[in-house]
Amino acid sequence: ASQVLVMGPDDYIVAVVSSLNRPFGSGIITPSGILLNSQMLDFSWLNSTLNYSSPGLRNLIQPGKRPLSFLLPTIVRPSEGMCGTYLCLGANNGDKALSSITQVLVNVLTLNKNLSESLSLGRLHPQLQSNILQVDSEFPEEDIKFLESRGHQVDKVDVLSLVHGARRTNNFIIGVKDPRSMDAAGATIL
Amino acid sequence: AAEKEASQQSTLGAYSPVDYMSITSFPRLPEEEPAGAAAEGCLRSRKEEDAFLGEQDTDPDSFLKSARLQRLPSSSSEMGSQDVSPLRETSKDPFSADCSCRQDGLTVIITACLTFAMGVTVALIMQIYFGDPQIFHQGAVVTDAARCTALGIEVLNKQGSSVDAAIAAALCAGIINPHTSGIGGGGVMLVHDIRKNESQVIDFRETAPFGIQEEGLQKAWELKPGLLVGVPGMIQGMHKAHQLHGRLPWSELLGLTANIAQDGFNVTHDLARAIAELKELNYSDKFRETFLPDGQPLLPGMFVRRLDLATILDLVGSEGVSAFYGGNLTQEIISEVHNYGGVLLEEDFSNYNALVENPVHTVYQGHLVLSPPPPHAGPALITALNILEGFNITSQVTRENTLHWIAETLKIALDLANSLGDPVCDASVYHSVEDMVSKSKAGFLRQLINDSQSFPSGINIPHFSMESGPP
Repeated sequence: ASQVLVMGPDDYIVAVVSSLNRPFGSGIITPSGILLNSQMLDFSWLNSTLNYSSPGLRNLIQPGKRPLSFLLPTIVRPSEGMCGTYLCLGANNGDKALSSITQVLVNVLTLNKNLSESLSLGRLHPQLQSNILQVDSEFPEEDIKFLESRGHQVDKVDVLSLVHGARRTNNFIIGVKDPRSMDAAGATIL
Repeated sequence: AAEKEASQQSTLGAYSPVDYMSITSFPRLPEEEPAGAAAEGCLRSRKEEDAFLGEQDTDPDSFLKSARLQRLPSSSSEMGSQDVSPLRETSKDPFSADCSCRQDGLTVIITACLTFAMGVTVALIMQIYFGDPQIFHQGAVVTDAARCTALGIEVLNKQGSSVDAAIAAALCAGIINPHTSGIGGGGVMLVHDIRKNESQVIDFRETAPFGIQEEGLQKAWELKPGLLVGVPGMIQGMHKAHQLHGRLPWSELLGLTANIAQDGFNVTHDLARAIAELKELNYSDKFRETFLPDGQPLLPGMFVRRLDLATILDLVGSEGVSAFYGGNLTQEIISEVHNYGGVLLEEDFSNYNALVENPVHTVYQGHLVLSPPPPHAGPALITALNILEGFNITSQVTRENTLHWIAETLKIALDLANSLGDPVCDASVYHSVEDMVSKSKAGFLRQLINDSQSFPSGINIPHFSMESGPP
């Protein structure tokens, strides 16, 4: 998925996450250059659904229906008043986006870490089918041992998900990209 | 006797209506000493008049008008009774020390000043809340590609709205990183207005074609990739967002984006990696020409132009969304999808609508967290946060415990996410969402987590009952 996060001078916060499903979608490109999506893969299919999670029946394919999506643009603001921290987050890579955004929010809002550090810290993601806990390359070995001592089966992967963010505290705004991405960029108007 | 007459005439002259106005208009006039009983009578009479005038409207204009009307008839009738002089004799002294006409004048001035000040204050407050910002303060843009971030900043610098910047940057992402998104796909936008504390979700996710059948899809999607194609929502989603929050003209926004494709850009590491990982060999000539020119994959940093996309964006910019949903582009997409075994129809495009909805939300650690509603997994994210909030995670709690709680909580949240679907097609999803975002349900789910031991995914998590729906 692609992410776009904007915190503008007009006091609006905008987060957009868009996708084609798989890389290059269906692989079909029209003569005029439009690459077409493969979003039907996000629907649950009956035979694979029933032996895994029966509530997935709500996501069976149907004409005119939108499939279940883990596109999760997320915005945070103070629950009372206007003063305090505003956040704007986006993430990619399917259901790993949910895990990643949760951990970044815990880092910023609970552990009071700054946004840059919160985005750069190692993250984990439980694979439901295999019951394996995936961790990314930034995840400390010490923490992996902690988790294994609690009975988690841990598997290390390079990148789980890219999370970008923007933060506003009063009138100070900063845009931060996930350091795992070589191409992403955050820019701030001063 | 002459002195007395002169004194009386002077008094009478001062009491004419014209002079009364002078008194009310100018609070400080030369004062004359009151004369005995006459002065006492004036005082009593003046007090009566003041009492009367005090009952009038506090508005200075109406006050003066009513005062004038009160006095004119009596003066003129008495004046008519005099043979020679138009003036009448009076025992009242309007210049007495206690004459409150001067206080009335001060009241008028103070009232006028206060009214003016209040008016200016109200106007300023309205300007602050409803007017354009007078000070261009900070802004930030983050995207997956530096070129698109720069475009977003450029739009903001052109006084475009945040949504304008997001539209341009999102369409740009489809040009620079065509493997992740583009006008042939869809997505979701979350917009929040800080001042009004209002939020909107614009859902432009793709929809299943009317001719789709699950059985056919399962059997043949690998051979017929056309079956995987949903109705693209990107252009309509961007247009809807622009209608709601756009400031720059639509054509200008798409023109700026088209310039990126026209002028060219450097291939990103991410695109190059995606091309390098392509496994299938049966891509069309157009696909190969675009991403594998001369049989070689594009490499990071190579300079490319997408003149084809520039033409489309210029067309949609000048002709509007109808150029995409119903024009030649629709016919071309349908034809191409059919070539690959798909079932898209023209009606799929004409019936497509980007939805505007409210986000789901919770309060986590004193902050309002907003996320998209189903069919997006926002409610599951809310559940995860609600569960974690109850663990009272602090920097004092061991990292070991925190990581274990997060892992176990995410298992529950991800499992619950699989119970979601499109509520438009299955209203029971709404009931599940209500349950999922409630703090009490989170408390119940938190109790299922064993602090010292991991539990297998999907076990012991109570799913929400299904009350209706096609299955």
